[in-house]
Amino acid sequence: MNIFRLAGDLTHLASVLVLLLKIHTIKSCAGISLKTQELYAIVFATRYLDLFTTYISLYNTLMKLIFLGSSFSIVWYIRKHKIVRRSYDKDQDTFRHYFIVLPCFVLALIIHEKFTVREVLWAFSLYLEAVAILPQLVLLQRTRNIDNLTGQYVFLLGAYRALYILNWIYRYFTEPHFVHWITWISGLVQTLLYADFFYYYFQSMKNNGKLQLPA
Amino acid sequence: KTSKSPKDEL
Repeated sequence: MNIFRLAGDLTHLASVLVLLLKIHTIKSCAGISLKTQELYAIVFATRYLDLFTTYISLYNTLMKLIFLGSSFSIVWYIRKHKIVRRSYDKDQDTFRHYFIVLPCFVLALIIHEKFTVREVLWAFSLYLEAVAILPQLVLLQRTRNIDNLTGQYVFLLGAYRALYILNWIYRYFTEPHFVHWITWISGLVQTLLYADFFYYYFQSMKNNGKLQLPA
Repeated sequence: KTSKSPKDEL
């Protein structure tokens, strides 16, 4: 494992911790899209099916369990927790799941490495992860005044994706035949979705001000 | 080094 991959995983972990911190200690999920969180839960559930069949490393297994556990508990908190759920911006978070899930599934049926249940679900999880942030970005755009933790959360998620791209570039040059178009293109699309957010995030840092997206 | 699949990633 190279430094970019490790840094990417740790950034991903940090994003989840920031979100749990917000939900668990402040008891608020204001500005957080339940739709995005549910899509991530589906992403991890379909991608980590190999937990039961392939052992890669203790690190890999532990991280998978953490991402699975945290994504489902975040969904539980927003839906079921008696205090947290009151802060959920239900009326603003209107993105429809099937607009995202259905095209990803169809695409996975067409483009995959092998036509087996696991491979199709694996491709599906990559396509879905690429666009799962969309409901969250739409919600940010609508709320406009974004609190610090929500801003950090989205920034860390974007940074995790950018580091994964560096990881693939590194692997491409150090491992023979490391060419994986499905992973690369969906990963690139996913990272590009953050470009706009990054722009305003760095602007707000430069001006030492609050993160605010234009209407 | 041998070629691996990105399935060892998360």
